[in-house]
Amino acid sequence: VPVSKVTVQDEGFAKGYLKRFFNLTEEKDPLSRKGADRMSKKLSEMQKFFGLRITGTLDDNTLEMMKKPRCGVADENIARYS
Amino acid sequence: TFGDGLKWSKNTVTYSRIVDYTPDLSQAEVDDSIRRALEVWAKVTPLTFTKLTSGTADIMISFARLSHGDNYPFDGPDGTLAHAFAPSPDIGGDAHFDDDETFTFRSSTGYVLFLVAAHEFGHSLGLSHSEDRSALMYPLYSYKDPDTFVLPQDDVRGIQSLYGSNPSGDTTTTTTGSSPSGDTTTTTTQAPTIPDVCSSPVEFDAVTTLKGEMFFFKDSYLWHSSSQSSTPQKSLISSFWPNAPTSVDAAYENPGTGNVLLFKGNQYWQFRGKTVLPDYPKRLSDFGFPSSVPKVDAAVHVSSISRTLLFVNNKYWSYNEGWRRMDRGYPKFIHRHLPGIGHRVDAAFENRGQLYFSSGSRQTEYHYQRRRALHTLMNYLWLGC
Repeated sequence: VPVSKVTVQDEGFAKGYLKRFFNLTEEKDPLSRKGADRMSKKLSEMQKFFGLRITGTLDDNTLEMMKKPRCGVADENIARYS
Repeated sequence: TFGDGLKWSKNTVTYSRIVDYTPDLSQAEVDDSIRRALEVWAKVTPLTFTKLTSGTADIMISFARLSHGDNYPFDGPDGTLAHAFAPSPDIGGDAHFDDDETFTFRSSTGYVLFLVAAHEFGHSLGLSHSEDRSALMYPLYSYKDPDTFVLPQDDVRGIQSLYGSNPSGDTTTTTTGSSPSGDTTTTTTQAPTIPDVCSSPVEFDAVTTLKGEMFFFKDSYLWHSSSQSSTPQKSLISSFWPNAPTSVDAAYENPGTGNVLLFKGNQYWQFRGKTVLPDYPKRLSDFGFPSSVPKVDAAVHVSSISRTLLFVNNKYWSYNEGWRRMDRGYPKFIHRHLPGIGHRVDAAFENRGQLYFSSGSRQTEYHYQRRRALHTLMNYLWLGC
């Protein structure tokens, strides 16, 4: 079975990245499973934007892309400044 | 774009003097990087940028660390390099640079401020992020040589969809005017309208390399190919080399100096980066040609023999860059001494150790030492058609 190299810290980093750049919002109900689905959906959006393989899961390539130097403006047009 | 027509409703946009300069660069280098970054957009739009020495400008520019008062804190070294706000009053248009980064003037060690600023000013003017990897507005930083930077077509299309193209003609003019503070800079340049080369077989006027990148010349345009982009970028020659002739007959890079030489008619120009060297253009006779030579058809530096071959009609000369003079025994007939490439050459270049001689819409890959043609291919293959 392939062992994921993604750590808990990586997952936290990815969550922060998606919140910042792909408008991932916190689920109000902590018991809901929608949170995971939302994260997966946002991961898919991010993977599509950067031309990565769309898996909806946090893999090494996705994590590597997240750690590249970048502009701090959100990649989603709907994430407007106020 | 951000949608909803988010843009400045005027063509003269003000930007601020910088209060807190980054210590990574001299103030002159920061000012020059910012000016050139704005010029990138001014070249292809009717926009002009005016620098204010006091008061509130549309685009306020600052360097800051971590939390800096806009609810979008920076994150220390690497990660987020900068951010900017879309056009609107107050904070709209402002550009902030993370001072925990190491910014450079042109070195690839660190982040080139010009490149980061040009991207951020795209946001300041109303551009969102692009999914095109070769675009300036792609959200991830990638190094490009600032001396050879040309705004990619995706960005040109984006900004021109907001502001239109530059109506002032195909020249670049940068004028420094005066204001009460004596510190006002206005930049105007025309946007290129570029033909579609893929619609018909293309015949190159000239081809040259420059710092590992390739430039294909056709009429008043060039196609600029780099390792960063799979699709060559198109622009006017004059927007890349403002002092170059409108079109060129031949071009080559002298690898010893890194300079590019452009030939047109009975004259030639030498450029270091985008800057023409003093005392140019010179006459072909200064290069060593007899006065009977009216123009050069093609030129290529052959690295394996450290010589530059220059083609005129059905003959070619060999130039010794070290001695700065023509070799003896030339000109020679092309078809006799370089068999397999025909009688005339329109353009020539070296790529990854192989020579390419272009004639009409086709070209020949050539092994110089064996004097053998290896392959024949179409010119347009180099242009991503």
